[in-house]
Amino acid sequence: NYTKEKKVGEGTYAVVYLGKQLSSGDSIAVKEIKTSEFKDGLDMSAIREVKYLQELNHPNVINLIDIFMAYDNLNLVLEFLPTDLEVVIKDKNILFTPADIKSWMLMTLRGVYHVHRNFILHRDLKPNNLLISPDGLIKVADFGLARAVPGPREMLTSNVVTRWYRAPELLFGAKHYTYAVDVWSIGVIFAELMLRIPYLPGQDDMNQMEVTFRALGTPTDKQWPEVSSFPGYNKLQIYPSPSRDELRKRFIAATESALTLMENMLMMNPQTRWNTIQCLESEYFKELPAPSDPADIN
Amino acid sequence: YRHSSQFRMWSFTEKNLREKRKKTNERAIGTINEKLRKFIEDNKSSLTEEELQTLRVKASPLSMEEELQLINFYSKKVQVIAQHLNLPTEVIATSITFFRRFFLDNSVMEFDPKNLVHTTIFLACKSENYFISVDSFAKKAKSNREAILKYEFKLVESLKFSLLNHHPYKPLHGFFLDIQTILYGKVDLKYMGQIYDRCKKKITDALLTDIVYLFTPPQITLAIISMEDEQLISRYLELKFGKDISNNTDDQENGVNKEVKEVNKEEEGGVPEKVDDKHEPQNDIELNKLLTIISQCVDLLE
Amino acid sequence: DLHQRFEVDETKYNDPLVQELEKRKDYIASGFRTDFIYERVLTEAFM
Repeated sequence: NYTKEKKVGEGTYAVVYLGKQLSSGDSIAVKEIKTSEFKDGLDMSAIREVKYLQELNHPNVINLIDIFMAYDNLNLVLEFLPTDLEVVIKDKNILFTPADIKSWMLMTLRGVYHVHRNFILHRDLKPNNLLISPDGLIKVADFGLARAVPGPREMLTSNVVTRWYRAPELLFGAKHYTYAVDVWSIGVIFAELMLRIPYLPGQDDMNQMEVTFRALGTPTDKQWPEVSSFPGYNKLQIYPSPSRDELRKRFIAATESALTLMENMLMMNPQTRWNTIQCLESEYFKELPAPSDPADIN
Repeated sequence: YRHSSQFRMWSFTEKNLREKRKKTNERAIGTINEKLRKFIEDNKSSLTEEELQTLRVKASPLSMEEELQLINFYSKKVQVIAQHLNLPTEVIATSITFFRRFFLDNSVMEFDPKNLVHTTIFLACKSENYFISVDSFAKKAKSNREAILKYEFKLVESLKFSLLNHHPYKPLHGFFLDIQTILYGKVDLKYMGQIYDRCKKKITDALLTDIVYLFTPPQITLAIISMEDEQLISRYLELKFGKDISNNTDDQENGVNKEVKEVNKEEEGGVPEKVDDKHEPQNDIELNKLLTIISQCVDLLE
Repeated sequence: DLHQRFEVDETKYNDPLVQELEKRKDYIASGFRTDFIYERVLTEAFM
């Protein structure tokens, strides 16, 4: 039913080919999961991709068209998505407007809301996991680190999310985190869209804390109860939280409600950080400019 | 739930469940008879009459019922071994579910169920984020990595790649909370705690049956709680979904609304607009239908 | 979901297993919230 025409990417556990779905003629991406590499049988990332994509069905989440075995390899047939948000941010030839940013944020938040509504944490949101379809739709992709929301007594690993997009509770080594870690990542992506450069580019895990707190202030028990109970808290350099004015200077193109949205997505205390519903219902998406029509974004 | 792979791929009526098993069994019988015929054909000269007779009598394939007995027997083994490995309740539940689903499309005459026991538990551990390396798993389960990994692919394929399961444990917790709300102050909390534990055990036993294909997790949960305390459940559901009681409140509310509407009419002197009732909690559960489903589920469980 | 068929009303729940977690420092610091747990199990019950 499908052809594999051109290799377009190789990851740790999979090779990605461009191909065609013979019945419809549509372009597809075939993610061929290498099986021999993983000494413990099927790779955990493959299991997660399969497990969660099978349950999700939303215009802003990558669509898993089919799965099949061939020559002892697991093949995921996914919709073809030619580019991603990282490419757009980096390519200075591409000019985009605040209305475009609003459109991308709206679609990203809708996709992640659908993931959270199905009680799934994505845990690796970053610009190059936000793919863009030929008609301009943002699609949340790469569920290789996803997992179901834990039960009350489950412990989670904090070693998730690509460093620059990693929430402070993860940097502190939290084991009982929530959807809030995904919202933090989207907040950093929002900042990056407005700045067009990475917002919190730490060189390593320690430096990531340094960079994060220098930009947004070192959290205290006052605004984040029990943050001081994290191991290593006492060694932190204390930085003041930026005033609204400083944020305005940093994000000159941002409106007041854009800053408010960003501030609440980058709220230090995960218990009070906005969830995707609060983000979607925020003033930012109600005020002008209206989000661009995805098909019109060049 | 209707979007879930569990509903889309793994919910059946008793009739099509039986047909599915019949088909699997007949396909296996066909293969075996073909092999037997070929074997006798190839060895006709060397086989003695007595051996031929033995083949005819002994080498008879299993019937569907016999297959199901074996599958039930080994499902229990999966549960016991997984419990012995101290795995969390949901991992044990997923192991049993994977095992039983595998043998819906595969016959025990094609795959010896003994060879799938460890593989289903191992895959359940990975799928439920309870990762154990195959080597340490092999040591604990007194098996070896080749045997464990041999059928992993085949298992994932037979599961139609649907790994996310909705077990009745979370609904048990959910109803445990909602009963406290609806019957607030009318239930003894210590008693509720005892019921909770007994129901949890019963749910694991229920997973060893076909109930999971025939009913949704919440229906199974309500059935199991009602087996513990039928009165508690009927009172709870009556209050929660009973139409007549809410009709009273509707009447009562309508009564109130009627007055409000009357007032509106006088004030505005116009035709009262229809007060849309979208804000009233939508009660789209047919209580009698739900009670019927629950009692069917109870009968099957018993 | 316009009508979820339930409301989370924590004042009415006696759920020692969950309630004792919300007092633990490591849970509070991680962002743990009991309403997330309740929302999840109630959704599974009424799905």
